[in-house]
Amino acid sequence: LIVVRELVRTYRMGEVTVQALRGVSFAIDQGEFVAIMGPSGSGKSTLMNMIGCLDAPSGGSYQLAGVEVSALSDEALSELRARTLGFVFQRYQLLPRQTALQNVEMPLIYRGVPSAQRRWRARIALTIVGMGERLDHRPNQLSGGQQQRIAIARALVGSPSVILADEPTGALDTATGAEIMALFQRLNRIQGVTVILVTHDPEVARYAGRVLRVRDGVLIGDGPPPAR
Amino acid sequence: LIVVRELVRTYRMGEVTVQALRGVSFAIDQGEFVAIMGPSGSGKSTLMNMIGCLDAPSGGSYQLAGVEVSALSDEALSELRARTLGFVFQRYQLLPRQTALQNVEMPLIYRGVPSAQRRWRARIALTIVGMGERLDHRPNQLSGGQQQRIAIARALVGSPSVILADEPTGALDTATGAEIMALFQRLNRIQGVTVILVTHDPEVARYAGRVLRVRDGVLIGDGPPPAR
Ligand SMILES: Nc1ncnc2c1ncn2[C@@H]1O[C@H](COP(=O)(O)OP(=O)(O)OP(=O)(O)O)[C@@H](O)[C@H]1O
Ligand SMILES: Nc1ncnc2c1ncn2[C@@H]1O[C@H](COP(=O)(O)OP(=O)(O)OP(=O)(O)O)[C@@H](O)[C@H]1O
Ligand SMILES: [Mg+2]
Ligand SMILES: [Mg+2]
Repeated sequence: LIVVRELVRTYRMGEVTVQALRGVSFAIDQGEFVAIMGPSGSGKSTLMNMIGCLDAPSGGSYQLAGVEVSALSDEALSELRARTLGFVFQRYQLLPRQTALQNVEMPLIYRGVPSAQRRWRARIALTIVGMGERLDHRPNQLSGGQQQRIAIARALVGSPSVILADEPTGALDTATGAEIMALFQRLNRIQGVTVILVTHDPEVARYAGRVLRVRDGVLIGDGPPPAR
Repeated sequence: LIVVRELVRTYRMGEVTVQALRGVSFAIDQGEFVAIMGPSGSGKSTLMNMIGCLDAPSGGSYQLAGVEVSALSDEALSELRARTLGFVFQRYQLLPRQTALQNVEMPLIYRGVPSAQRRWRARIALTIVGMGERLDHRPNQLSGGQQQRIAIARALVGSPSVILADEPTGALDTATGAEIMALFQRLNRIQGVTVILVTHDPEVARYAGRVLRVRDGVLIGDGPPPAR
């Protein structure tokens, strides 16, 4: 499903060059549950942006569902992304002037889903993450963990075949975090959804079947999750 | 140092009323290391905003260093806050158009510290949190955990007597998080800095001498940190 080869991402700011990714290669099959771990600044979010088709690499190749992503037009890319992926951003990236419901409806608006159906599906997604009573709240009227859950609901509402989640339980207490991880687990085991998540938490990584370890923009490990 | 009595905070949005804090009472002495824990949406950040003089309660009283905070003028309040407190926000709240260095200099600009000294102290604070090589980067050129460390450096740069930190290691890998907690521990034990932090992580809470547990805007526990 996902084939990444020698992926490079370099940021240039005047004289300074940051090599966020320095040649990363791996493959992920449909139905896998993969965790990405590594120190702060090691390239995890950069890698997620590549996989999520939100950013283009400086070098190397990325194939998603057999398609070379760099060969696609912007339009075809947006369409592939909307159809296939659900993304939970590290900083949530909610629209501040939209309500929780409107934020979660966004992916369905993009897909042309009719409004009654869209509203219904968004309500369900919000209820699943425990935010069913906050539909009309705006992000700045919600706690950090509540905002994170809105972002998770938005990633799920389009029933994507791949969920990319950048530290999806970072702002959640243990009990709520466990509920969200159980949800991802069900989607993975029962519906075959491919889950790729970034985490610093070994407890979260244990839900995955496989852990990719990153350090300084390089893959330094690819194996089972940390033992207890 | 900190005396909170029957603190109430109610948010009204049209017909909906959210009771974020429903009458919270406790006292914290100079030199204590306190953790605040509780479910997502339970009122922790709201309580931190009260203690940090960033928000006024709807009811009850709050005394800081013997002064009733609600009796102060805005000016006197800002001055007390700048002199006494260092705050790490849950969402970091960095100025997006300022560099890391400029962001960390802010509290010292407010205090009228001369520019050479200010720059020097900001550099030291950034080096202490491992961000010494990113002085000229802007927040959107930094990873989540790097931004969080800038926010921590900014809270420390004024050598405050009280540090308020809302989930200060949420975006950090285990090793970096442990470095930050060791830093807070040194400031507390060696320099007598009062540390009050919100966390979801029992590992972090164990650095504290005392844990205040919140649920639905009410204090439900006040005792030692969770056992291993
Ligand atoms: N500006 C606001 N307007 C309306 N309601 C608010 C506002 N800020 C917070 N709330 C509500 O007050 C309650 C407490 O929020 P608070 O941010 O203190 O929770 P928290 O314990 O910090 O949660 P988390 O662990 O998710 O960060 C929540 O129900 C939240 O939705
Ligand atoms: N827009 C940008 N411009 C310049 N440098 C950047 C940019 N975005 C990220 N970087 C740098 O690229 C490196 C990797 O960043 P990335 O966000 O992928 O790290 P991360 O592993 O997600 O870290 P964290 O765990 O702290 O979220 C970091 O050194 C970061 O400073
Ligand atoms: Mg990141
Ligand atoms: Mg909070």
